[in-house]
This record gives sequence, C-alpha cells and structure tokens, in this order.
Amino acid sequence: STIVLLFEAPKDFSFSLQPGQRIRVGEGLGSL
Amino acid sequence: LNTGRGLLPRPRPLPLLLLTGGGYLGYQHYRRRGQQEDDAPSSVATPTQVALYRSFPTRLLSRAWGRLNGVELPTWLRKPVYSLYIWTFGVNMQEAAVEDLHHYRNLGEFFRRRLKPAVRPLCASSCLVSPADGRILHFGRVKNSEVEQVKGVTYSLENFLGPQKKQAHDPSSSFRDLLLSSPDSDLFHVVVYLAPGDYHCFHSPTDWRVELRRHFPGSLMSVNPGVARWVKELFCLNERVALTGQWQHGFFSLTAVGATNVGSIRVYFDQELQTNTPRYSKGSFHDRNYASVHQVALHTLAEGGVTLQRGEVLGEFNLG
Repeated sequence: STIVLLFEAPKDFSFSLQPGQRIRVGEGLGSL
Repeated sequence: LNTGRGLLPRPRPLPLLLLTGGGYLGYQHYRRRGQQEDDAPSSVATPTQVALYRSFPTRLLSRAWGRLNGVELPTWLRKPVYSLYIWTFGVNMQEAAVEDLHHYRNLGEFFRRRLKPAVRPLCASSCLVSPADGRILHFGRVKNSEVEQVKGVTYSLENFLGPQKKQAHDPSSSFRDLLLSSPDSDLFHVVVYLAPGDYHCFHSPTDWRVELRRHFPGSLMSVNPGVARWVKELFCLNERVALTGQWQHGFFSLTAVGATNVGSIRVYFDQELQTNTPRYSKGSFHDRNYASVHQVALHTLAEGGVTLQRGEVLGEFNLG
C-alpha cells in the first residue's frame, strides 16, 4: 500500500529526504 | 478418433485465461528484468498490458485473501505462522504494543498490530512528519499538473484528486493553480510505500483540518515499486481514499492507495467509508463533506472540518 501527500507550501520549502530511504512515523519530511 | 475426442477434457475459459495471462505477464516481467540488468530504461506498460493486468480478478483475490486472514488460528498454530511472517518480512516485534504472538487471533489482527507509543517520537523541528512507516518512493515539486509516482513515470493530478469545487477564474490556469491559495507558494508531493512487514496504521503528518473525503473505488493492482515503474497512472487506477483540507500554508491532502493484498482502507473518524466492496461503477467516486456534517465519530468539528493533530493516528490498511 502507499500514502501520497500533496500539499501547498512556500516556495522555499525543502525536503530532508533521499529517494528510496526508509522512513518511520513521526520523522521529519522537510522544513521551511 | 471418437474415443480420443471423448477423453479430452473440454477447455474451461477462466483457467485458460489465467494460464495464458499469467504466462504472458511472467514473460514480460522476465523481459523487463533483462532490460533493467543491462541498464536499459524500464519500459512503461502498453495500454493492452495494463488492460490485461486489470482484467485479473484482483479485488476478488483480495477479498478472498482477507477472508482467509480473518480465520481464527488455533493457539498452537499462531506462533509458527506469525514467526514465519515476521521472518519473511523482517517485522520488529520489540516495537509492537503486544509482543505475545498468541494474543493475535488471526493474521489480519497481527497485520493491524499497534506500536508502543514511545517507539515513534515526533520530530520537533519539522512542521511536516511522515504519516507512515515505509520507504520514500518519490518526492518533490509538482510541475504543471503531473505528479511523478516514481522517477520519470507520472500521473495526472486531476485524475488523482478528481474535480475540485473551486472553479478557476482564469480559464488558462492549470489544475495545479486551482489548488494554490497564494502565488508565493508551490505544490509539493511525497510518496511513501509500505511493504508487507511494515506497521500499517497511518498518522496525521501535520496539524490540519480535513474538509472532504473522496473515495475512488478501483483496481487493486500491486503498488510495489517495480509495478509503479511499469504502470503509468497506477495511483489513479487503484482504489484509494483522498482526504483534502487546509493546513497553515494552504491546501493539504493525504491519500491512502490500496493494493492487492491490502485492499481495505479505514479512516477512524469516518465510519461510513466502505472500501473493496464486491461491486462498483468504474470511474465513480463518493464524497463525504465534513464541512457540512454535524457529528464525526471521535472528533470535534472545527468550523468546516475535522481537526487533526500532527502525529495522531487516523486510519489503517487492512488485509483483503
């Protein structure tokens, strides 16, 4: 199964992720 | 010749279709792996291949799988069966709220296991946290109105979310522009893939207000990363539940997409939601507007929707 988030954010929003990385509930996805 | 004809069993259509279809898909999979090995870009499935895949009774299989996993196991069988599942999918039982395997009456209950609250602390420095355990399949900015499900394979934003009530003033504006509340913001997306051994509840990724639930009945093809690379528009073809609303920066949505083995989706504050039902009409969707309902289970209604706190559990995927 899959969860897709689609959201509006200021243009300077940046992700703190790598493609393919493991992630767990509650871990940060990105910040402004 | 007569006796010979009497001996040959009459070919039955369904097994024949399954055999030929399965053989064909197996050959395609083998051919694609060959391409991936010599680094050729993996080819996207043709409409015929997708139609053939969708013709498989995946929903029927999914419900049968769910019924099988709803059968209560005798106590002596629980430990061996769940231990095999734990070993196969690398489940970390130390994090489970209940570690005793005899506690789970069937594999469905085991699949819905909860975690100890302390094992998933919330990141204090990020306004947006992961809604689930899994693997980041893809993330980034949404350009035009096409979203990438994996690198290079896109799907239409409008097909994925369906028509919005807000109409564009400027006919030339795109669907993406319709969602944005400010010209100074952008549209972003993240795709989290949950593997069979992962914890399968999902949580609120931020503080937001859910205004609308849109349930799209659909196929239940696998959403394994390999299939996501092969079937374009996969997330628009599969059964899914899209929750849309507002957060501090404007538009926000969380969509749970089902798969063959995990066909059912529950949202705890929406008891009316029924997924993976035997019959549905293709291309249909069912809305529930929380802005207009008076009472939603377990949740207070802010003006016009259901308020969710960052990190709170809001739903789960179920087997079958």
